[in-house]
Amino acid sequence: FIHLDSIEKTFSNGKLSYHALKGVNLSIDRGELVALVGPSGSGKSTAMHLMGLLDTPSKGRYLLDGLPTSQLTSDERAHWRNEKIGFIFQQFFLLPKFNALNNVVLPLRYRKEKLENPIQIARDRLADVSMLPYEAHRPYELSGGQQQRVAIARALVSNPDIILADEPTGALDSKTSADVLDLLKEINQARQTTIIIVTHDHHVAQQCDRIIQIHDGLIVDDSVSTGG
Amino acid sequence: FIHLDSIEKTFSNGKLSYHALKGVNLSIDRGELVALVGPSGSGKSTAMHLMGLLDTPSKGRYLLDGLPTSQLTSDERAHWRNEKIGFIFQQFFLLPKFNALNNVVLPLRYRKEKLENPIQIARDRLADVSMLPYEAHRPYELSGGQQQRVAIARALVSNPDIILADEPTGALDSKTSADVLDLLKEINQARQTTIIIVTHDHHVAQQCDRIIQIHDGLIVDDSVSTGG
Ligand SMILES: Nc1ncnc2c1ncn2[C@@H]1O[C@H](COP(=O)(O)OP(=O)(O)OP(=O)(O)O)[C@@H](O)[C@H]1O
Ligand SMILES: Nc1ncnc2c1ncn2[C@@H]1O[C@H](COP(=O)(O)OP(=O)(O)OP(=O)(O)O)[C@@H](O)[C@H]1O
Ligand SMILES: [Mg+2]
Ligand SMILES: [Mg+2]
Repeated sequence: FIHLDSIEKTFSNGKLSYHALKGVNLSIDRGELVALVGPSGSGKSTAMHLMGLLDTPSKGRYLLDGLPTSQLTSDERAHWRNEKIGFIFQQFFLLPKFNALNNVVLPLRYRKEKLENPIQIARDRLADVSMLPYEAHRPYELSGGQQQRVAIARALVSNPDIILADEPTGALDSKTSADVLDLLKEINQARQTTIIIVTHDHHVAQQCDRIIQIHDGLIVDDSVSTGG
Repeated sequence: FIHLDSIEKTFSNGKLSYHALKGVNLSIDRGELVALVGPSGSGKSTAMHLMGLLDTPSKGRYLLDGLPTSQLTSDERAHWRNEKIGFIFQQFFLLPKFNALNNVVLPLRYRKEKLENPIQIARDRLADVSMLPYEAHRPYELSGGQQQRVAIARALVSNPDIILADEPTGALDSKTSADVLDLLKEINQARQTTIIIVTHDHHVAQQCDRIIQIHDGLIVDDSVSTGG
């Protein structure tokens, strides 16, 4: 379903050239719940941005549901990104001029076929992360962990096929972390949503079915989780 | 040294009024290494901003080194903030147009008496967090954990009397987290720097001398750490 074949990613800005991914091979089937772990700077967010179609590889191929992504039209890429992939960013990226409710409902306004009750759906997702009482708060009126939870609600609102969660519990206390992980596991089991979680938290990694370890731009281990 | 007396903080934006701190009493002596823990939204960052003179209480008094902070002139407040307090923000707040080295050296440019070799000092602090090879990278050219480490180096560069670290290891893997905590403990012991660390990581909290628990804007526990 998600297939990375000899993927390389190099960042250059004229003066310096940085090889963030040096030849990554990875196959993830539909419905898998996968943890991606590794040291700071090892390439996790870079890999997530490639899988989320937010960036393109320097070398290698990315096949998504059998299709070479290099051959997608820009409309098709936008369709995947907006409706089929839900991305929870390491830095949240909520829009500062919108309150929590409007941040969460925004992806639904971009759909081709409009839904009947987008506000109710957005409220349900906020309730899922215990943030409904804060629907009128703007991002700067929320704590770090509250902003993270709004970013999570926003990624879920389109019922995506794939959820890419880049450190979704980094700013959360252990109880709230456990709630978020239970929510993601429930979505994975109820809807066969493919979920990839970047995490530095071993408790979170152990609760996934499979753990992929990345180090210095290469995958160094890829095995079934023993459940901790 | 840091003394909060019946501190309350209420945020209002016309429509909604939120009591983030509801009567906090806290005394921290010079040279203490204290963890501040509690659920997401409980008031930790709010308390840190008050202690760092980045915000003022709605009620109550904050005495710093015996002085009522409400009576500080704005020059004195700036002096404390820029030279005596090092603040590591939950969201880093690096300046996007400056590279890592320039972000770290910037506080030294604001001092009244200029130092002889600010660039070397900045490089030493970057080396302390293993970020010297990245001195020319701008924030968007760094991973989340790398940005966090640059923010830490920046907070240390003025040799402050007080370090306020708001979740300094949130984006770091366990090895890098342990390195950062060792660095902070070393500074605490070598220079009697007063350090307050907000953390969701129990390993980090256990390594401090004292753990303060906050819940819904009130302190619910304040005791010596048992060392985990
Ligand atoms: N400007 C504001 N207006 C309204 N409410 C606010 C504002 N700033 C913070 N709050 C509220 O104050 C409470 C405390 O926020 P704070 O940032 O101190 O929490 P925290 O303990 O640091 O949480 P986290 O662990 O998630 O970072 C939160 O419930 C938040 O919604
Ligand atoms: N635009 C860029 N230009 C240069 N180097 C970059 C750029 N973006 C990322 N890098 C480098 O690529 C490497 C991988 O970054 P990435 O963000 O994928 O790491 P990560 O595994 O997510 O780390 P963390 O756990 O700290 O978030 C880092 O060493 C970073 O410095
Ligand atoms: Mg990252
Ligand atoms: Mg906070």
